[in-house]
Amino acid sequence: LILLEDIKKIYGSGPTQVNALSGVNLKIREGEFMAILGPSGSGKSTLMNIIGCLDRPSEGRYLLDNIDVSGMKDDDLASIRNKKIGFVFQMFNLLPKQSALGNVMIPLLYSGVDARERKERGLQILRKMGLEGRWHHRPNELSGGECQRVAIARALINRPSIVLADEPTGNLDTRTGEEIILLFKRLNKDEGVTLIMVTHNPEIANEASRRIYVKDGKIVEDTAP
Amino acid sequence: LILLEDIKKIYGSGPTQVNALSGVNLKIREGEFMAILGPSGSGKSTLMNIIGCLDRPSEGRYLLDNIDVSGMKDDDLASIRNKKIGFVFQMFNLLPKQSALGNVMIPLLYSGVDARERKERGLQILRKMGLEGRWHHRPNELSGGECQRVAIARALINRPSIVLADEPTGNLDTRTGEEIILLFKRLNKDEGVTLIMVTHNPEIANEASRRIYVKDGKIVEDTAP
Ligand SMILES: Nc1ncnc2c1ncn2[C@@H]1O[C@H](COP(=O)(O)OP(=O)(O)OP(=O)(O)O)[C@@H](O)[C@H]1O
Ligand SMILES: Nc1ncnc2c1ncn2[C@@H]1O[C@H](COP(=O)(O)OP(=O)(O)OP(=O)(O)O)[C@@H](O)[C@H]1O
Ligand SMILES: [Mg+2]
Ligand SMILES: [Mg+2]
Repeated sequence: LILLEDIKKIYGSGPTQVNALSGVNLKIREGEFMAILGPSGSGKSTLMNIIGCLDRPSEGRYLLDNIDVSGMKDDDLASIRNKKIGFVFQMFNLLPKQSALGNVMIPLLYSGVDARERKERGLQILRKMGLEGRWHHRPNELSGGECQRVAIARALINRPSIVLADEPTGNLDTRTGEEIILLFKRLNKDEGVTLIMVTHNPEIANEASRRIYVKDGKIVEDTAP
Repeated sequence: LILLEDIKKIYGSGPTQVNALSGVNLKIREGEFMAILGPSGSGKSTLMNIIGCLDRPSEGRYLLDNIDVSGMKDDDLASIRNKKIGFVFQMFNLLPKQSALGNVMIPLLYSGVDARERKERGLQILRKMGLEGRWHHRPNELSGGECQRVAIARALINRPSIVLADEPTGNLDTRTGEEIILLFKRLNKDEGVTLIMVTHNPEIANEASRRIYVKDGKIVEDTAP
């Protein structure tokens, strides 16, 4: 499903150059639940953004469903991404002027769903996240963990076949975090959604069927057989 | 040191009113290390913002060092805050157009330190956080955990006597997180800094000398004798 060959990501040049990724080779099969661990600054989010077609590698090849997306144009990249991938950002990336409902409905705008159904599905998924009483709040009127749950709802609303979650429970208390992990596990087990999750939480990492460790822009360990 | 009497915080009115805090009574002594736990949306950050003089209560009294700050004017509140309190925000609140060093030096601007010493102390505390190689990066050129460490450095640079940290390790891997907790513990044990920390991390909560649990805007449990 996902094939990365010798992927590099370089920021800047000269003395301030940062090799955020320096040669990553990775194969991910459909339906896997893979956890990504590693120290702060090691390149996990950079790797996630490339897998999620939100950023292009500086070098290397990326095949998604056998399509070479490495050098694709922005529009083509965006349409592949919107159809197949749900992305939960580490910093949420919510639109500040939209309500929780407005934010959650955005992926449905791209897939041509009509206004009535957008609102219905938006409220439904917010209810699933325990946020029905907050649907009208803007991000600055929500707690950190509530923002995180809006970001998760937005990623799942379009029923993507691949979900990329960058530390989805960092701002959640243990119980809310466990509910979210249960939800992700069910998506993976029952609906076959491929799940790729950056986490610092050992409990989440233990739930995954595969773990990779990133350090200094390289994969240093991989529990795949 | 800190005395909260029947503190309330109300957002909005009518059917959409949110009672973020509904009657909080709390006494904190100098030199305590108190952890604040509770579900997402329960009012922890709202409580922290009031203790940190960043927000005013809707009702109730707040005495800081025997000074009634409940109804103080913005300027007086800001000068008390800058002198006594270091605040680590849950969402970091870094200035996007400033480098890591620029962000860390800001509290020193308010306390009249000259440019050369500001830069020296800024680089020193960034080095302590393991960020010397990133001092010139802006927030959008830093990882999530690197941003979090810049926010911690900014809170500590002015050697405040009270440090309020709202989930300071949510974006850090286990090892970096443990180093930060060790740093906070040393500040509390060796320098007598009063430490008030919101956390979802049981390891941090265990290190604290006192734990309070917030639920639906009230303190439901307090381990203080
Ligand atoms: N400006 C606002 N207007 C309306 N409601 C608000 C506003 N700010 C916060 N709230 C609500 O007040 C409640 C408490 O928010 P707070 O940020 O204190 O929670 P928290 O305990 O810090 O949660 P978390 O652990 O998720 O960070 C939340 O339910 C939130 O939706
Ligand atoms: N735009 C940029 N310009 C320069 N350097 C960057 C840029 N974006 C990220 N970096 C650097 O690349 C490295 C990898 O960043 P990345 O966000 O992938 O780390 P991470 O593993 O997700 O860390 P964390 O666990 O703290 O979120 C970091 O050291 C960061 O400073
Ligand atoms: Mg990251
Ligand atoms: Mg909070």
